[in-house]
Amino acid sequence: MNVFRLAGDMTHLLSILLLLLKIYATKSCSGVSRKTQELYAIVFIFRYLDLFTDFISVYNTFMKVVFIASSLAIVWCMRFHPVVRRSYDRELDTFRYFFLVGASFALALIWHEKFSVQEVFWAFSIYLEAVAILPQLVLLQRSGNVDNLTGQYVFFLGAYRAFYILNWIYRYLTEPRFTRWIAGTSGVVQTALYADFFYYYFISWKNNSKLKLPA
Amino acid sequence: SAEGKYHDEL
Repeated sequence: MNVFRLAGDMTHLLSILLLLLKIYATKSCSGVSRKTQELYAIVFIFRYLDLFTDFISVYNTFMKVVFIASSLAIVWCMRFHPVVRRSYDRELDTFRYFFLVGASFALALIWHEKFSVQEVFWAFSIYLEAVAILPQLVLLQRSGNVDNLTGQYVFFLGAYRAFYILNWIYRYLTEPRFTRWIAGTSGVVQTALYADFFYYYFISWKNNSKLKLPA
Repeated sequence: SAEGKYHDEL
């Protein structure tokens, strides 16, 4: 574990806590893409298939459980919570994410660490996570005003993988024969997809104005 | 197993 990876995990955890806070405090999920939340639930379930077979550390197991449980809880709230579900932007959250799932799985069948069920699903979860934010970014563009907590959620969700890129660089420089080509390539694509959001987020922070993504 | 430790990251 290095400081970059710890910062990445804590930033990721913070983003999830911010989203839970927004939904709990406002009893609303306006501006939040349920499709992105469902994609993240799929990402965590298929990435952590080794949850019960490979014990890495208490921290690792704990965080995996937190990520799976929180993503499922958020999807449950947005689908079934009697109050929260009413604020879901159903008519704006229309990204056809089936193609993202299909393309990620097809790529995982071609490019993986090892041709085994666990490794193909692991690569699938890595590729899917890279594009999972797309429905959320599209929703932000369509729903003009973005509330602070939702903006902060997306910001920290994008920042966490940037910390992981620093972690991979650090490990590549300090550990012999360390490579993470699949996660590294996918992580760069994932972080790049946030580029324009980061730009408009910085502008809104600098001008102390409401975050606004151009349609 | 050593193999299992491969995915030591989240």
